[in-house]
Amino acid sequence: FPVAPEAEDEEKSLQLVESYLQNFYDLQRDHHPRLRRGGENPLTEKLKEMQLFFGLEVTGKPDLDTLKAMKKPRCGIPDVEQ
Amino acid sequence: YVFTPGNPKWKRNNLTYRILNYTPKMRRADVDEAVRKALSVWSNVTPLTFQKVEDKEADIMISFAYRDHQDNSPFDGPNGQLAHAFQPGEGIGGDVHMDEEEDWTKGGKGYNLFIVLAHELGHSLGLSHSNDPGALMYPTYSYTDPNEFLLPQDDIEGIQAIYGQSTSAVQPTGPVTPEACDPNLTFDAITTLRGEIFFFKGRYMLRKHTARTETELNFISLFWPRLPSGIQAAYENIETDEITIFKEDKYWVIRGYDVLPGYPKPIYRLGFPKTIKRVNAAYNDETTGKTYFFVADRYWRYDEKKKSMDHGYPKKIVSSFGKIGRVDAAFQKDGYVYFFHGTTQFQFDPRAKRIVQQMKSTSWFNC
Repeated sequence: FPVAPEAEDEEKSLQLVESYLQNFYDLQRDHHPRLRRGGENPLTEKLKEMQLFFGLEVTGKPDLDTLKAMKKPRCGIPDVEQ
Repeated sequence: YVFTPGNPKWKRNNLTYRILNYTPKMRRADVDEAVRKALSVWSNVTPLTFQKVEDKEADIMISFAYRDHQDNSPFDGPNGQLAHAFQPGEGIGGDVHMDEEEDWTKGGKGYNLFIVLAHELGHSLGLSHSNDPGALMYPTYSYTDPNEFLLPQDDIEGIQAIYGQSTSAVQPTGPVTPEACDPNLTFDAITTLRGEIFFFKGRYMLRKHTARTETELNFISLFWPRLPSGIQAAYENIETDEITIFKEDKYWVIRGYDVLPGYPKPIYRLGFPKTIKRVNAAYNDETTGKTYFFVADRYWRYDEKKKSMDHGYPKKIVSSFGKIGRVDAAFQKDGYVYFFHGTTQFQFDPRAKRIVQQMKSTSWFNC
């Protein structure tokens, strides 16, 4: 069956979030599954860092305002030290 | 402002640049001009100088590139990442790469080459991204008319912290990004718009919906690229769903994102005498359909249906509205008129014909 549009959107949004945080907020590209040692999900942590930088509400979630900011055309240089 | 980690900087003030190739989307002369102007943004406020060289290595090599261009940072096609640059240093250090697949222009359409170049040169000189939304070194693109561009104060302070002040006798200063809860905040103009309130200041607008706590800060150009910055008066005609914007002796009529054709027009079409050079503030009374224009210590009244000024005007502001002084900005909401004079705001009841409350100019921002 065709994927429901909402689920497809969600998949796209997640890809956008991940690649944005990898490009500009030094989110490590996880090539090898690792045992999680507790603590916050790195993606959530980086998302909060990005929301703080852009003066967005720091939710740690890819909410509408955050996705809107990520879709804006921008400079290719990261916002944080790589 | 933020320095690039490790505080890299050029050891000399006299730097060279070279344009390696040109985008076919702009005339060569326009690309040269955009590069020259972008470099002057930084040389105007520091001791730095930039000399153009041909056919040899320069400190700053500027080029247009496609996708993977052998620097480990491939471009991503139209939109997204527009350009990148390298911190000061030998070889690739200082170089600027523009994504050739972007729609480079010298105006408000597509991406303005001058604006993006000026930002990237900030990296070439040792600055990283600033989180000041009004700074040139803010990471996301926003258009400003190059003829009106002024390097913001945040960027001036950043680059001077690296290279020192300009050698000119008068030190340049730049616009500061307005902050909603700044007690000294004053406004150029204010209007309601489809249930929201827009507060204009310089090239910015603070957008407030009374049902939301936070205030949104945007460039005026984000919604209306054809409008100038520094507008002086604005009002909404709810009946026609239009706002009218004033600057000096011109006015624009806007509906949604569109500036209606044929604008700007001279304010004299509205019936102002030729002696009037600008309008300070305006508001439209939704119940009577009359628009009030404030100029210095007087005001006019305009009939939106007859499209002409009412007779018997101008009148003295104090005679009809009390001691509110000169009006910087005004708007009407829920039957009350709000007059702004500096950092003071007066709430006026047109039924009782008197001021019913005095507040601070920032009272709408939940500070």
